[in-house]
Amino acid sequence: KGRQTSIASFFGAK
Amino acid sequence: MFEGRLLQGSLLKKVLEAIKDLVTDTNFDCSETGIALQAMDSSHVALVSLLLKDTGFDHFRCDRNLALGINLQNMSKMLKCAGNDDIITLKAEDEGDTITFMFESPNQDKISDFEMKLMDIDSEHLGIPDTDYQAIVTMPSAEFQRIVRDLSSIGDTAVIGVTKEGISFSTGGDIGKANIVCRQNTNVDKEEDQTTVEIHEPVSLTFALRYLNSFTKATALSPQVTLSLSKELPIVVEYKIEKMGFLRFYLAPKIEE
Repeated sequence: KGRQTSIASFFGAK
Repeated sequence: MFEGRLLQGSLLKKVLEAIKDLVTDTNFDCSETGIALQAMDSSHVALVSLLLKDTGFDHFRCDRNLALGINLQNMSKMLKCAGNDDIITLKAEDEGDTITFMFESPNQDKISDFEMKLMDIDSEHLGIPDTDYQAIVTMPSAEFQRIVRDLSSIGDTAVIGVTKEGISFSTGGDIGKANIVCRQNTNVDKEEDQTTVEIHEPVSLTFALRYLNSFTKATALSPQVTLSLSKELPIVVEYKIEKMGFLRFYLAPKIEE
């Protein structure tokens, strides 16, 4: 059912 | 000093109920434009973004930008002591280490003052790029809540697909599988009961249902919810807070190995 990605991998820390 | 007076105190009560189980401690960033909050959940799979604009407050003053570190469970406990029709005033001194919540009953015959210790939280803010989403669906928030709850009884991940026909939600588990399709529907009396689909590209993404379930605790904030999807990007689940701003949830997708 797929691997959960992390939200931080999409939104870089400012 | 910072002071914000909200005539519709129930909005703040609903916001806390919606996020207190997803995020533990976070900063309420207060500035002259309002109150903003951005926080990841403990597993860094979801992100909450709240905006309460100053114009939505009956009275708003913020002399200096303040980051008020708050434990959301504790704040929720205090806000539970406010009546649904109470006016809620938030107040904090620039150099203070507490925040006060004042609740005024509608006919001003009962005034409550609660004071809570603030925390030092060094939160790094994530940059959320403006995105032109491939598909944007607006639907009744109660409908979305019902679908997510029903699918959660069958499986733990949902495939959400959007085509020009409408939006589909599918799941599967030990006992079997389920697929729910909501078609575009604009011939209803109240606009808030509409389901509208704006689509540039058909898109299909997989998400963990337990996070979607958690997001639907915000259903009381708005009769509608907007779902924005793009290939290989987090879904945005947005509840607009009338005349004030929004409560947005971003959820990272699950990708096939």
